[in-house]
Amino acid sequence: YNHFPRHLKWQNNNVTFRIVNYTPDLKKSDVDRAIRNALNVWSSVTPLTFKKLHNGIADIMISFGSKEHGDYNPFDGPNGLLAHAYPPGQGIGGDTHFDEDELWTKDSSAYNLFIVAAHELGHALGMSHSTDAGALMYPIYSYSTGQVLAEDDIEGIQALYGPNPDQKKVKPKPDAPDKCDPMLSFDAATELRGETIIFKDRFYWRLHPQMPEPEQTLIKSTWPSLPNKVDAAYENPQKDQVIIFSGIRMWALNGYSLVDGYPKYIHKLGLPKTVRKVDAAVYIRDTGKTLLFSDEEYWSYDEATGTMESGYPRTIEDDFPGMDDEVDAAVYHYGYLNFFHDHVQYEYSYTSKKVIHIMRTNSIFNC
Amino acid sequence: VPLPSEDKDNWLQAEKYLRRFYGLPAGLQGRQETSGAFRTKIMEMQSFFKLKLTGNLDDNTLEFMKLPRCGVPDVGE
Repeated sequence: YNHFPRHLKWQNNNVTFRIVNYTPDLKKSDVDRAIRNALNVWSSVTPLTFKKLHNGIADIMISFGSKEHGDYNPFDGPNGLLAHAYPPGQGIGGDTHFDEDELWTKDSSAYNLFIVAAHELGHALGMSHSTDAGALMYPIYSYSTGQVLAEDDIEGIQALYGPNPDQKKVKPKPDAPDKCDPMLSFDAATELRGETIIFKDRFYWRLHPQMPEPEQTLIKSTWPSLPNKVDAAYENPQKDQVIIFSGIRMWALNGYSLVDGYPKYIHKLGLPKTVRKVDAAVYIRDTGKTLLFSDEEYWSYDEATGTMESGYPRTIEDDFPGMDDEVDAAVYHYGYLNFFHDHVQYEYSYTSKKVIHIMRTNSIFNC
Repeated sequence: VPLPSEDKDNWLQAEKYLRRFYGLPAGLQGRQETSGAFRTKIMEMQSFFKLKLTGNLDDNTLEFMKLPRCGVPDVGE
């Protein structure tokens, strides 16, 4: 987290706010609710209280305007700049402006007013931008449901105002995982049109040979309809689809878009009902089969016929000697299966049927 | 050699982005994109977003500059 220079903050915990005008995109009551809920995000973890004024000058004056709107800090039409706010202080201090050229919504169909307001009101209380991609104070817009505050945000605002004396249990979102954490484990891994996608918590990393630095992004900012947690994933290059598993459901993605008819239950693949989660999945390009791992067992799915091969499940221990008995994620490259389990990565030669190399899981990131 | 127009648009957008969010000084500094200040500010932005510190306007960096975002600068003034 960051604060503004000199840690600017309101000297009085009882802050006033006024909504000066309204966007025609939403009902007045929806705007009121979005702003009130956004203020509650911060009051729930600090001693701050917010009193609404209906006229006169409030600490935080909230308004909608487009292009040049009176503060010589113009907006730019649709997209791009969505809103801005000023740090605590007299006059324009604390004032919060939304770009009226955006389409404001209550859901994920356009820019969600509550999420943008919660971010901007963070500025109005003294928070500057955070470099944590999972933090509310991260400068780039992304839609998310549920708790909007991350640990990073709470640490930052409480460094200014202290905690809320009767703080109900606030379950902040965990911070973005650190790719160079030696104990890092993966949730899932897959290829995607020549890139390698690694899923961890609410995020995924994109690795590309020409992109030496992996890029970390929120899953939901690329695929809003996917859950926040992925168990397994594999790419079927013949169909140009990536299959994502979470719990007993699976999704098929074609690039950024969701293939019609999904999500489906994983049992449609032929997995028994007793299987409640797929730990890892990997498409073996040389055989056209997809291996599906769950607990200590695995199945083989024939992509060409769309059926599960007979003779399964088999145990990982029997067929992949040298490996742990469970798998978190797996990818297949040119005859080598890379299994990831906890913080250890096993490189397994599919032809010679043995583990030929053991590394740290995050060695793929060249830390 | 004059830049192709798309490149020029990208450079102008980058210059505007860096001026607004990273305090790139305004005014003429020769070929902006080759000046030290421009490179420094691009690296500041790449560091903030944990991108590869190339100091160049590479695709990744440009992609980030086009994402919808908050209008408050990323670095304190």
